[in-house]
Amino acid sequence: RYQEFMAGFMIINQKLKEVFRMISIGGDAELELQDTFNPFLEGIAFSVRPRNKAWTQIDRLSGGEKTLSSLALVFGLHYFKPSPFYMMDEIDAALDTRNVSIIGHYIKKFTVNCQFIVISLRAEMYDLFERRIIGVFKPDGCTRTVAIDPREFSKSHLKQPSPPP
Amino acid sequence: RYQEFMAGFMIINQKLKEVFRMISIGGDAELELQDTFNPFLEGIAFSVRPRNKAWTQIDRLSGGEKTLSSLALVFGLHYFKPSPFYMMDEIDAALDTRNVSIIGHYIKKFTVNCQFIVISLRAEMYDLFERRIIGVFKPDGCTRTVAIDPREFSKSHLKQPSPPP
Amino acid sequence: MIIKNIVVHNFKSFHGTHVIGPFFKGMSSVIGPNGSGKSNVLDSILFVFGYRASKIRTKKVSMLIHNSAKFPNCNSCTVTVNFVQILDNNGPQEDAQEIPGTEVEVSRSAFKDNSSHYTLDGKRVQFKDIAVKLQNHGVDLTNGRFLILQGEVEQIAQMKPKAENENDTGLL
Amino acid sequence: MIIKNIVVHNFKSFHGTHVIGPFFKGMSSVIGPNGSGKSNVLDSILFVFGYRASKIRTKKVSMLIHNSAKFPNCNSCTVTVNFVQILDNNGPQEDAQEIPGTEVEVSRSAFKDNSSHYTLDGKRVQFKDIAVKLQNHGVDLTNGRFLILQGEVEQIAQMKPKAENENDTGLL
Ligand SMILES: Nc1ncnc2c1ncn2[C@@H]1O[C@H](COP(=O)(O)OP(=O)(O)OP(=O)(O)O)[C@@H](O)[C@H]1O
Ligand SMILES: Nc1ncnc2c1ncn2[C@@H]1O[C@H](COP(=O)(O)OP(=O)(O)OP(=O)(O)O)[C@@H](O)[C@H]1O
Ligand SMILES: [Mg+2]
Ligand SMILES: [Mg+2]
Repeated sequence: RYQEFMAGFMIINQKLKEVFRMISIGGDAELELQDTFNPFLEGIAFSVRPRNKAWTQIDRLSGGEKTLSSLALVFGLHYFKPSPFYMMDEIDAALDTRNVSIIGHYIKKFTVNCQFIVISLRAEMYDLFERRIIGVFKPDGCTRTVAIDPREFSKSHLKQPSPPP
Repeated sequence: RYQEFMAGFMIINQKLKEVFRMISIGGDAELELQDTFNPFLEGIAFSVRPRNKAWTQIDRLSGGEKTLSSLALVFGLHYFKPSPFYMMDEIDAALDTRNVSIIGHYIKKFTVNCQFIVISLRAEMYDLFERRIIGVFKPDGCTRTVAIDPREFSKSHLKQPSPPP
Repeated sequence: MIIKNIVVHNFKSFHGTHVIGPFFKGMSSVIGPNGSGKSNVLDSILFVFGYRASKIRTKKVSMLIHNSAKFPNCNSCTVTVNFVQILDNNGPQEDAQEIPGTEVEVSRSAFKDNSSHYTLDGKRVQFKDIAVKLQNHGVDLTNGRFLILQGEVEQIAQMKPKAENENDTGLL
Repeated sequence: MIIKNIVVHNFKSFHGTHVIGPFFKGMSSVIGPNGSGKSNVLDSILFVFGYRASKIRTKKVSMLIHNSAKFPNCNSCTVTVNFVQILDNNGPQEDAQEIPGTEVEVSRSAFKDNSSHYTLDGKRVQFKDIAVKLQNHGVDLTNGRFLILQGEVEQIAQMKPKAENENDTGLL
């Protein structure tokens, strides 16, 4: 059992590092066993080194840095034990516009074989979703939704006659 | 003492209503005494009616609706007991772009006689701050700040020679 | 396996019957103004997956039944999630083929007396039957890490060391 | 009365001495990438206003002293806030005139042994002297509602009824 755990732990740690390095462009992250000989006793600590900075415990990071660390962990765990779909609500609330775009593009590459449903208020995120948008609105106290294919919009837009010269 | 409290309470409630109606464009809000004869015992409840919807207790609202209710309360209290300055960190995290803009414009009108320092990641908010921007950056692990006057930028931009025809 | 659509009936801010979707393999975004009902879409999934009321931002399941000034008298709410399997082709999303006959329909209804029941492909079942069925398709309801609720993302990294350990042990 | 500038020395992510500002009457925005130090600017105000370490996202005040790979050996941190009074003219911000001679300088330093001391206009004082001085200028430190920390805005409206009552009674 210890063997299985250590094998899984090494994979998750490796994937976490890969993902975090990619989304923080120069940072690094690490899962450390508090007690190497008895991992089930003391647990696992999560340390992060944001780009250009020192290794820190998670609780000293800023809101945006914590968000990136959490997402790296979720994406890292996915490689070890994939889930067929993910549903995420406003994961970009604390991210600056550049990081919203980085996470959005990562999800885009990442979802080659997996379904992602993302609730977002940030244009830098939802503008990347070219295939399916669910629009939610509440005209009179009752919610209605509509499924939109943005590519159909741009196609029909192209079909329009060019404006008179 | 009861008289003073009721007088203050009426003013705060009135101002809260005015502010909330303005920022929610059709909604309403209300502070209610749980026990009209003994307000110090049971406390005050905060009810909100978002535009087009029913009166609800705060805990049933969405993240953005709670944020708007909180800000209406803060701005309402200011009329009763003004503070010379306010400092707010990412109050727009849960707001859609339209509400970010509404709050930004409200702060703009509101700060006629008061100082507001707003930390924000949303362009719809900080683009409205035409006089002073503090840029914060961390090139190598140590924070540096710079004070910018955006109007100087646009002036020098206008001074540039027009491109050759 | 992917979520094909979600059918809600009198659930939270939805009055009447609404089909949310269709969704496909790959990425879908859910957008709309504050208070429109986006998080309620996620809540519908939490509901069908057996989460208790406090995780669905409410005290009792009866409060999930639609209740508005216009329609104050709804007696029950139902959420049905339709899953389907797709051919894994590692290719662009457009080519994902739905495999006919692999549809799975999971449904939960809740009533004013706070009772609720589950159905799987139309048959009344216990919640654990649904948990097993989903587990066989790779959806691990004990771990729930494929769902990130509004406001929760920052604390995933901040889990106590022991909690992280349980998380990883749970994965194995 | 407005904040004219904030001078930080070895405080959190600031190494050395930095002047943040100048600020004027009206609105200023603080912008920058995640982790750059924006909330640390607000923390510097909390520090000078006597907030305890747990409200400044740290366990002990000694952890507010700058500590990085490059500069691991700072012994103390200091934050000085310079206030000044302005002529209230109800006009556009540009016209606000600073009134010479009304400057107020509030400062706090913290050391590795977790001790800290305060100065007011250069003189060592107790924190309560600062609280009184600020109170006279309309800054009510007991109420703190003019400061909204990152992640806090939603819960202002969700205060328990009794807490809201204390809040209002405090105002009167
Ligand atoms: N049982 C119910 N009946 C009717 N309306 C309800 C019910 N439960 C919740 N609501 C309403 O649903 C709305 C909240 O919806 P939701 O949280 O999905 O919004 P949202 O789109 O996620 O907004 P935000 O962007 O602010 O997070 C609230 O206005 C609330 O009053
Ligand atoms: N004592 C200290 N010495 C050096 N660096 C510190 C110290 N305390 C905190 N920091 C660093 O300051 C950074 C946090 O800064 P801050 O919270 O101000 O960021 P922010 O600009 O508000 O980011 P966000 O937009 O994500 O909220 C972290 O990277 C943290 O490591
Ligand atoms: Mg929401
Ligand atoms: Mg911050």
